[in-house]
Amino acid sequence: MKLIIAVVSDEDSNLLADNLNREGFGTTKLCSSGGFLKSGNTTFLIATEEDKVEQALSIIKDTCKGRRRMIAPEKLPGSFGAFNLAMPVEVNVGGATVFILNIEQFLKL
Amino acid sequence: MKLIIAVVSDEDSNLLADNLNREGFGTTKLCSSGGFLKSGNTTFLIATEEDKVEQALSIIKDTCKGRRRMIAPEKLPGSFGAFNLAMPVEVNVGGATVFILNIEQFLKL
Amino acid sequence: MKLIIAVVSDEDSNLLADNLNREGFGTTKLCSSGGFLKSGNTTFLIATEEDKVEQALSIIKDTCKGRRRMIAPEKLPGSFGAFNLAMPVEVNVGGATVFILNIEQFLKL
Ligand SMILES: Nc1ncnc2c1ncn2[C@@H]1O[C@@H]2COP(=O)(O)O[C@H]3[C@@H](O)[C@H](n4cnc5c(N)ncnc54)O[C@@H]3COP(=O)(O)O[C@H]2[C@H]1O
Ligand SMILES: Nc1ncnc2c1ncn2[C@@H]1O[C@@H]2COP(=O)(O)O[C@H]3[C@@H](O)[C@H](n4cnc5c(N)ncnc54)O[C@@H]3COP(=O)(O)O[C@H]2[C@H]1O
Ligand SMILES: Nc1ncnc2c1ncn2[C@@H]1O[C@@H]2COP(=O)(O)O[C@H]3[C@@H](O)[C@H](n4cnc5c(N)ncnc54)O[C@@H]3COP(=O)(O)O[C@H]2[C@H]1O
Repeated sequence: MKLIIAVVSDEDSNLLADNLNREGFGTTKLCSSGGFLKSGNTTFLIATEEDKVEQALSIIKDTCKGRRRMIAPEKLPGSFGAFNLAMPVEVNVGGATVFILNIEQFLKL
Repeated sequence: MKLIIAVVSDEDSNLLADNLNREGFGTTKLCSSGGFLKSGNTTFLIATEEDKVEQALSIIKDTCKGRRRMIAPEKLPGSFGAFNLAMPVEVNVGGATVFILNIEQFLKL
Repeated sequence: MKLIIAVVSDEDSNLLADNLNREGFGTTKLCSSGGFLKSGNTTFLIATEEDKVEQALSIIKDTCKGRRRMIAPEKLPGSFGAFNLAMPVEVNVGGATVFILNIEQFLKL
């Protein structure tokens, strides 16, 4: 079994849960936020057989769209503020950031 | 060390934290929700020595009870809605869904 | 790639996100709570190259401070309540509790 951890935008999260469930995937959603933009996003936990990982990844890829976010420069950490940018800064946020880990045991108790 | 990730119902979560703590287990609770029923549940992170995994699993098994949930058919993803079911659908939710992963390093900083 | 999971106090979490981002680390924050004190804390997910793990750990160590928490005895699980302690109990909470797991695949979809 593998654990797919996928960080996706809040806008895509309900549709992603439905698209995964329809194909028989079990999913758990955690409320989360990005460390950089500090705005809300959703972290999925998806435990699945190894031979279904590719299918889950293609559902995530098809469902989650990249977006552009405008953010006030003073809200950005570190050196951004130092340039005293007057204009908002445009930041690209990808469709999904995905980590795959190995599960040693999967149990329903 | 092993990381036990256990998804349990909200009703069992406080009792489970107390039963685990009483036996000296460290635990962290994440607020979560099920992808299918979209209702709240609780995800536990429990890092423990490999030789205490069996004890943690038996505490989880004894504390977390399976439940039946009634859900309006139009709230279910995928083909359920298509049959235009008038009656609510009964869904069994298990006591706990558990994944066990290997921890390479455990640190208190 | 490695996944660093770090449980830190809420007070340190924004500063930690900024200190990690400034050094180019990606981070996701999950709202969480401790199983013992039942008060809020923050769980970070930080996926990083293996050769940058030490740097991330030293940023966590420098940013997150240990604290003492006073807690009413009847709120503590297990045998604490049985001694009918009148005085609040002092509990030390460390700066950060950290687990490091192996990531088999890291993807931006
Ligand atoms: N130090 C930095 N310097 C310059 N630009 C930065 C940066 N950190 C992030 N960004 C940019 O800001 C976007 C949003 O990051 P945020 O941390 O809010 O939200 C992130 C975060 O919650 C998660 N994430 C990304 N990489 C991660 C990692 N290595 N570990 C843990 N979570 C990660 O996925 C979300 C979307 O990430 P994505 O890469 O698509 O999009 C990122 C990236 O384009
Ligand atoms: N492989 C996995 N990966 C990650 N998390 C997992 C998982 N399997 C289960 N979970 C988590 O555990 C909760 C309870 O699952 P259980 O299988 O006992 O009980 C499930 C199951 O009996 C049923 N169910 C779930 N998905 C289904 C599907 N695609 N088709 C039919 N029934 C489904 O609905 C109940 C509640 O599901 P819900 O999603 O709300 O809540 C799930 C979900 O949060
Ligand atoms: N093995 C593990 N697995 C998963 N998460 C873990 C963990 N060890 C620690 N944590 C997480 O880190 C937080 C701080 O733990 P720390 O050990 O510094 O500080 C702890 C410790 O000094 C004490 N404590 C915790 N459990 C105890 C127990 N069973 N008996 C006596 N003292 C306990 O209370 C403080 C706060 O604990 P709390 O549970 O509220 O909050 C914990 C918990 O959220």
